Amino acid sequence: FSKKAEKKDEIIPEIEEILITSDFGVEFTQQIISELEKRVGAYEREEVLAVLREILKERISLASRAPQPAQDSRMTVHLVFGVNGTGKTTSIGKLAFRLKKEKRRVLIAAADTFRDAAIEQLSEWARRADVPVIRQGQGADPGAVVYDAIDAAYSRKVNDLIVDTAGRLHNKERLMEELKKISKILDKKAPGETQNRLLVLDATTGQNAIEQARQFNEYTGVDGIILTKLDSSAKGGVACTVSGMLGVPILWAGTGEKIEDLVSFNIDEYIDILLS
Amino acid sequence: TLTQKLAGVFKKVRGWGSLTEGNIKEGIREIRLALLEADVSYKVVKSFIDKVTEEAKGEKVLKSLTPSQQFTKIVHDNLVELLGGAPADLGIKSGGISVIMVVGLQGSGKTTTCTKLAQWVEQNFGKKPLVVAADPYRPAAVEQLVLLCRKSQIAVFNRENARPPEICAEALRHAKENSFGAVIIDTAGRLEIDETMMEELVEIKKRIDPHEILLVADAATGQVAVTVAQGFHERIGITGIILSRMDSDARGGAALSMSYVTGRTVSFIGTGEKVEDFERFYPDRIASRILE
Ligand SMILES: Nc1nc2c(ncn2[C@@H]2O[C@H](COP(=O)(O)OP(=O)(O)OP(=O)(O)O)[C@@H](O)[C@H]2O)c(=O)[nH]1
Ligand SMILES: Nc1nc2c(ncn2[C@@H]2O[C@H](COP(=O)(O)OP(=O)(O)OP(=O)(O)O)[C@@H](O)[C@H]2O)c(=O)[nH]1
Ligand SMILES: [Mg+2]
Ligand SMILES: [Mg+2]
Repeated sequence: FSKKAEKKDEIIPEIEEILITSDFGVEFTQQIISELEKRVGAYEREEVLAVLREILKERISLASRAPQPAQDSRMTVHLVFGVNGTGKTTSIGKLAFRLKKEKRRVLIAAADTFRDAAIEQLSEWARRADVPVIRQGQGADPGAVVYDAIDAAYSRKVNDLIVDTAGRLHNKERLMEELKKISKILDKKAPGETQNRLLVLDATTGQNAIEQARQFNEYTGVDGIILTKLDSSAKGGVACTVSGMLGVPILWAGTGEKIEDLVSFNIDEYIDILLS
Repeated sequence: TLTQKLAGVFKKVRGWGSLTEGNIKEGIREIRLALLEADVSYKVVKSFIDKVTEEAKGEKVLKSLTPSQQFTKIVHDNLVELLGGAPADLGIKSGGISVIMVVGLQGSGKTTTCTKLAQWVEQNFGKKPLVVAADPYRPAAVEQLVLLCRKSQIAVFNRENARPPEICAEALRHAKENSFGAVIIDTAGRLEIDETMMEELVEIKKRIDPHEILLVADAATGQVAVTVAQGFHERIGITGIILSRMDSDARGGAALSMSYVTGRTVSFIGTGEKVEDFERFYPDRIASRILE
């Protein structure tokens, strides 16, 4: 009996360290550990890791549980948002590239009219993806850009309209209200279409991502997560916590700075890397 | 808050000498949780806890009439000490050209910070700053820096079709010929695990011999703060840290991790997207934020 306790005393702290240093957070880690202790028989390494994998898969929302696209909608409107510097603009370039390769008609809206050279940066990515951009000048009303973009999307029979927005901190009320307004314009002006609210999270971010997700979910709702910079030394565990908390899947992972560096998030591969 | 939690742990302790091993253990546990929840890296929490535990078992707490206050004070004082004690300053020399290299992960706020630094140097040290656009990779990075500097009437140097080490060397020559007092280099974001890109920083450093190499990191950085800071420090030697986006509600535990592993202190914080959103860092403010 004491051999089991010995093994447990070795492996449980090890698992705890893996989860905490991967940014799963104290609370989520504790929940996983207590679930693990309920299900594990002998504390053999193989068995513990297998049970851990099971638990993680249950708690992280899978893409297969994502809402299905609207029945007779030809167009999907992707609104991309998140705090500053997370990789929104770059991810839009990657996503547009990928959708275009799948033979879809794609259009990008440059609704970050605030940050210096944001429109130029996005336009360069659009050029690389060979996708048109709807843009106005720096300082234009982002709502006006979106308005134009929807008109253009309909007239060009676009399948995917991807909207880039300015980075904004979730605790800045005025900026969050601005985003909410943009989201409402998309709902009103493209009513029958599939609306995808995409939150971009940076894998190097810590527990603050939870509050980010909560606030963005409050103001615009979140349908999916893009987890960027997974090529870094960070594991992005907090995105898993967020996925479980909001019940939304991590749809895409950013794995570098090139246009091809976007993959469909695969939970098994992710857990492999986590536990390697 | 941690202060409240510690008060809860010790509320049943009355009077001199009645503190138990159990109370201390529970208090230590609360501190550990608070630090991890504030994003302080796991191994940094471990050493911090070891140090605090030793002090907590000492005379002051055992004989104190208010153990929870004494406990909180030990944590607070150790946080402040780890964060560098007093606010640090920029290593701007009185004569010659001060060269500052700005480095960090992708999207951490370097480009924005370079403009803020330039204005700070001009207003606080009376030196004419030259900002150098040494990121030829990110689309429109040079445009971004040029626009930012132009808005604040700060001189900016860029060179098309040149590699960063050459750009920096040429910028330094330009600075000497045009009586600039400080050169601030905006480098491309990079991973500390990217050999080629870290080698580029080593090469830039060799060419321009900087007085300051500042690591810009997001205040909301998680557990990797310790790995990232260590990576940059071991390769090129960090002389200071700047925490960006401190206007978020992030707890900022990354400050502790990075100070711990580099032995350097956070000297400035970014508090917004405008050039004036830049302040000196006060250790006891972050200590309070973490204890919140
Ligand atoms: N290593 C790595 N870098 C990335 C990834 N995605 C984006 N980046 C980099 O992160 C930095 C910021 O990317 P942006 O696309 O400008 O981020 P953003 O969210 O649009 O930034 P703001 O609009 O200023 O809020 C750039 O240097 C990108 O190249 C990724 O998956 N891996
Ligand atoms: N709210 C807030 N935003 C900031 C702060 N510092 C930078 N930002 C924003 O963060 C985003 C990224 O800033 P950049 O200066 O482009 O970051 P960078 O490190 O140069 O990015 P790369 O060159 O791609 O590595 C931009 O949207 C900035 O406006 C800050 O202190 N507060
Ligand atoms: Mg952007
Ligand atoms: Mg930059």
